[in-house]
Amino acid sequence: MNPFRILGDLSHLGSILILIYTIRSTNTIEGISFKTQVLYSLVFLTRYLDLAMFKFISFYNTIMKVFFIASSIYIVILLQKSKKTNPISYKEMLLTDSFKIQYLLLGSCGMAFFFHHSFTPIALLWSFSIWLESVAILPQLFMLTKSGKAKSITTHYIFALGLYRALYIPNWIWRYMSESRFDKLAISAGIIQTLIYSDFFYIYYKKVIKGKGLALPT
Amino acid sequence: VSKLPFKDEL
Repeated sequence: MNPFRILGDLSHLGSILILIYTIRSTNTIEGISFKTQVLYSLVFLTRYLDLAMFKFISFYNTIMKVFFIASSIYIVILLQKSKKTNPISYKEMLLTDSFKIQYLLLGSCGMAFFFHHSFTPIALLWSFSIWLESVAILPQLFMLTKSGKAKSITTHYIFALGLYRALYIPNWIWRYMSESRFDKLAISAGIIQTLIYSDFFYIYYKKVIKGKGLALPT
Repeated sequence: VSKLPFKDEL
């Protein structure tokens, strides 16, 4: 494994830990999109079906997959629990979390139907999860634009996730050169995803670093 | 160039 991939995976892991730590320590879910978190659970559950088939790739691979599935479900449960422990915060979240995810789900189904490695249930679900991951952050970004303010938790979380995506691109270049391997599907969806993050960071840079607060244009 | 899917990635 090359350094870009290890750093990318660690950054992905870090983003999840930041999210869990903040929800638990502050007992607030303000600024976090429930829809994005449900989509990530769906992404991991549909992608890592090979775990259930006992297709062993490596110890690292198995541990990480189990962690991603378990932590994403845990986050959804934490957010649901706040319905009782912090009803005001929960209600506010529901009000601003209004992105229509049915389009993302339908679009990912369509993309999986047209672009896949083979027409088998596992390969189709794998492709679906790749396309869905590329857009799963949109409800979260949409929520930020609507509320017009970004809590530092959410920006740390999005930064760590964006870093993970960005690092996967040099990882693919590395793999192309050292292993002569190339996965058009994963790379195309990955580039789309990175572009979505870049767009967010560009706006964030313009609005926040240049000191105007985060009121994103809609 | 091998075009096998990147199933080893996360």
